[in-house]
Amino acid sequence: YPLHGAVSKDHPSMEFAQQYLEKYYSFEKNVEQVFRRKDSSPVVKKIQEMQKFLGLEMTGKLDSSTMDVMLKPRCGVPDVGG
Amino acid sequence: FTTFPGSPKWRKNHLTYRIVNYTPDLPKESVDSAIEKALKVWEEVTPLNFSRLSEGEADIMISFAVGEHGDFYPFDGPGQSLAHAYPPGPGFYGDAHFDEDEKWTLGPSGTNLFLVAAHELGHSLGLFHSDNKEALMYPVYRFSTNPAQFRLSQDDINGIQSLYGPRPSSDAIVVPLSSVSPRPETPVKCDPALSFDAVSTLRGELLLFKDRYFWRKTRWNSEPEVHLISAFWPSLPSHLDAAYEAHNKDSVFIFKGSQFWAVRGNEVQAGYPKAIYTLGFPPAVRKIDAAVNDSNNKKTYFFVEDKYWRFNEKTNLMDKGFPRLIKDDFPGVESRVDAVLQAFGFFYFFHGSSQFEFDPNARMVTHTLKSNSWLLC
Repeated sequence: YPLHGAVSKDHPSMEFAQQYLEKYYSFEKNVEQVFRRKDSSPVVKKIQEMQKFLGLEMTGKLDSSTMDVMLKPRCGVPDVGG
Repeated sequence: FTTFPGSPKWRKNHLTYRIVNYTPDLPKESVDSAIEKALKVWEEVTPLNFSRLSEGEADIMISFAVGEHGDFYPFDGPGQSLAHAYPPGPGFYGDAHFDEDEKWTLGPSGTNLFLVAAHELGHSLGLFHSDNKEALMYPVYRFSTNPAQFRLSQDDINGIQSLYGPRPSSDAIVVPLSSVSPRPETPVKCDPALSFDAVSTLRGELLLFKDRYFWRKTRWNSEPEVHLISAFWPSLPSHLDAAYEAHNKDSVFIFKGSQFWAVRGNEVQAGYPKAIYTLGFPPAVRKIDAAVNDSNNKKTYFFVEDKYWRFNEKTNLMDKGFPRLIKDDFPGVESRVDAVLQAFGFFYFFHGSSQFEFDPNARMVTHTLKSNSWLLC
């Protein structure tokens, strides 16, 4: 079942993206389930939330410009949440 | 901008900070200077002011660490997470941690300590991240053109002032951020607008302090020498408030904010800095404007805004009946004194680019000179 092309489970950056979203966007821990679930809209929504905050086009995908920003050095304090 | 959930903020304007350890990437005084400048970024736009502790628990504890460092937020090696900090509050709240696995620098290469520290200290004061790419509080690190030209964005200013309000105009600090690069401009000694931060004698020599420099006038060399303060006393801050020599103690006392240091020759004495309140000042006094020791009566006069105190160097106690108004005992001397010097039986009160020669016997100002007249200008 295509995950809306958001993040296929074997996307090379999925692990990194998972950690990034968990660490900075309070993404739930058990992303395995979410990423594998048929309905991947929570993932898309979370990626869009991050893209919005970082001033990126809200594609909901881990496109290259999104990955570029995610790979840049940054502050360790989360962007959302407590 | 955003603030942390619940908008935690410090309930006082005078905060302490302590640099707990240092990165081997930079000289200590460069770290001191970068942190001092990062704090000044926020000080300039709020009522907040900061003083540094060299031991004990400060509101903001600043440290360098690698990997797991005891707060459940382990660092991750070079890159990605550079540092983190906690919102205002007791204990570890307010603290800022820097990842020692980064290459900390003062310039564009590596990771610029000043820029990251200014961001992290924004967190220590209560700001969360901003989605404004121009804001200091934007989470992704990018080296702005040059820290020397660094300016807070309006978004940052709106954010911090939503917590603490603006800086009271009377305290407005107009000191431009000088560069954290190692080539700051030397002040021009014959600039007619030159003013001094502090002036003191030292074993017969004359020291005139300005920003991070001081001129030294010796008896054997009429031409004054200019030096970096840190070249003689690395642990002393720059932009001093006051300095005086207690002749009976063979020491020069240096004041900045609510702290002071004792210097003998080029040795900063152990156990300093101390809080000015140990001299007997009330808590309302946050800084000293000027100080001078009267070698005739071994008393030291401390000037704070329009008042002054008198301190007995023999008993180490503030005299009773003080503070008194400056204008009552030094008629003709403008308040808000920058520095004071005693020489040739006169007191020389520095106020901006002017200097008032005061005759204590006649109790009147006998001459008005340019402040830099001592530099043969």
